[in-house]
Amino acid sequence: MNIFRLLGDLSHLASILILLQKIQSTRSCRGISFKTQALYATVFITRYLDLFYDWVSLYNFVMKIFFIASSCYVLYLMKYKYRPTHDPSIDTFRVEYLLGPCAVLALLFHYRFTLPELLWSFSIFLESVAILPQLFMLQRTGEAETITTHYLAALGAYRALYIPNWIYRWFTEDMVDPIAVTAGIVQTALYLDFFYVYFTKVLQGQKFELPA
Amino acid sequence: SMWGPAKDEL
Repeated sequence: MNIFRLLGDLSHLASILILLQKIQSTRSCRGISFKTQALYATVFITRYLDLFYDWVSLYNFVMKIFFIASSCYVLYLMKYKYRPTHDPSIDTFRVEYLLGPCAVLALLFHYRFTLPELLWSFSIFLESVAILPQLFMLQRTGEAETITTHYLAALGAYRALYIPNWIYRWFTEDMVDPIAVTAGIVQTALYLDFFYVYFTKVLQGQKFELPA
Repeated sequence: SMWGPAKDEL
């Protein structure tokens, strides 16, 4: 564990708490892509299967349980409790265009040809693009509630912080995970556009609005 | 360097 990864994980934790706070305080999931949330639940369930047979640490165990439980809880909130506040007509990204290529990539790039390893690889690739339905929705509506942009910023910061973590590990442990690093760099790059607007508008006290 | 999965990461 190093400071970059710890801050990254805490940022990830914070992003989920901000998302829950957004849904509870506005009693609405307006502006949140159900598809992205469903992809994250898929990512956590397929990646953390090792929960049942590989012990890493208490920290690792608790975080995995939290990520699976909270992502399923968000799906429940969106699908049942606040269902009327979700508008599927603007959440139109075709997730099959993500699931298919990620499955192919997992078959091509993995560490062992076993089902858990293939699912792990699949989850890494899927996580890197899972935010696309959300960003697509943002692009379509052209604006977002400030709390939603804080959620996205915390999620993006988590990914960005993993990059110095990998550089640090490369130097101190001589360890490189090429699959996670490649997917992680792609994932962080997807946030660049969002970060630009977040820093130049939201953090200056303005509303998140994209140019028409 | 050692190339392999970083399974301790989340």
